[in-house]
Amino acid sequence: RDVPVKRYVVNLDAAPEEHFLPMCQDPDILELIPMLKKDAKDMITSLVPEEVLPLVDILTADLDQYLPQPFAGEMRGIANCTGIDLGEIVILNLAYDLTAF
Amino acid sequence: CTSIVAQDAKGTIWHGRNLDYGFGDFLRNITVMLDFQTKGQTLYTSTSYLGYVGALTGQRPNKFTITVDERDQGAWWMNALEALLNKKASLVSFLVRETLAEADTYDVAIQRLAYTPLIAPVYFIVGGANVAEGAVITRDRESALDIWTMNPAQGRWFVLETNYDHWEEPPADDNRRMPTMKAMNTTGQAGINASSMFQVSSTRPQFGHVVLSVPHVLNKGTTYTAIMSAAQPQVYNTWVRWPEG
Repeated sequence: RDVPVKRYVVNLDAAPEEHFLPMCQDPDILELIPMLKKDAKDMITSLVPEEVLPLVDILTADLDQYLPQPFAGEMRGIANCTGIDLGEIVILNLAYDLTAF
Repeated sequence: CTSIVAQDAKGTIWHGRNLDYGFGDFLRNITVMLDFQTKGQTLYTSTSYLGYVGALTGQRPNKFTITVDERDQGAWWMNALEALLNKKASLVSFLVRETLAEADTYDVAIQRLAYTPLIAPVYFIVGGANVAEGAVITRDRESALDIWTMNPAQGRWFVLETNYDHWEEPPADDNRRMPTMKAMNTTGQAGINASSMFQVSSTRPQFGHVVLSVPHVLNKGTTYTAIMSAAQPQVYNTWVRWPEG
């Protein structure tokens, strides 16, 4: 059951908000989104120290001030196309740095 | 995680990695490969997850390959302080993606990964496209603590990293380093290629037909295996692993 993974093109010439649109629009991915929403919440609750969550709220409220482009725009684009809360997308993207200690 | 950079007998550099993490089934379902293109040409490629914009595994074609292995040091608030007080500190996965996008040579990539301030400690494992280009960078938040390089001329034809500083013994209950070294030495420099790197990454402790439940190269937490060779960018592939069937 060692399965090669699906491959997508990210067009860096497009606006950051559009970088991950082709992946979001793939029917295989669309099918996964309800599961992703649920599992993302579980993962966040288990991984991130409670004390850190207020910091993430501050960061999410003014994403462009704290995160460089294209990352801030890409996260907004992913939140828009998946319907997942932007704060949750941000936390998942900070997961390594929040948990490597 | 386990990352290996090896030079085969012809001088080709190979880079293999297992990404081990919790939430395995969740991550296995959303693992993807991304070709980041400009003007229709691939600038760099990464293995990632749906919704994840950074890179923990990636390749700049014909230049270098990078993998990230977790390094747990200090307390959570040290990461938070670094994020709040050091405006130049980067997220680990963002630095990898920026390096893939902007560094034009193996040496530039090494310098950038070694000396850019980071929010969290980490191991960067880097492979190049030329002979003897392979290194493990042990990172603290501010800078590199150590850069351990391959030295085929003196018999060090591979470097490997799990999740412990290479100059210290790993804990007995998580010693994935020893079985990886054993598998590499059994394969030998002459036997190294994409297929054998995948086999090394798939090593499990077995007694007859019974797979033993001890930490190993391929383990319950392994979500994917990626094999790369910067000099042969078309080789790069990623397989989702289901170690428990």
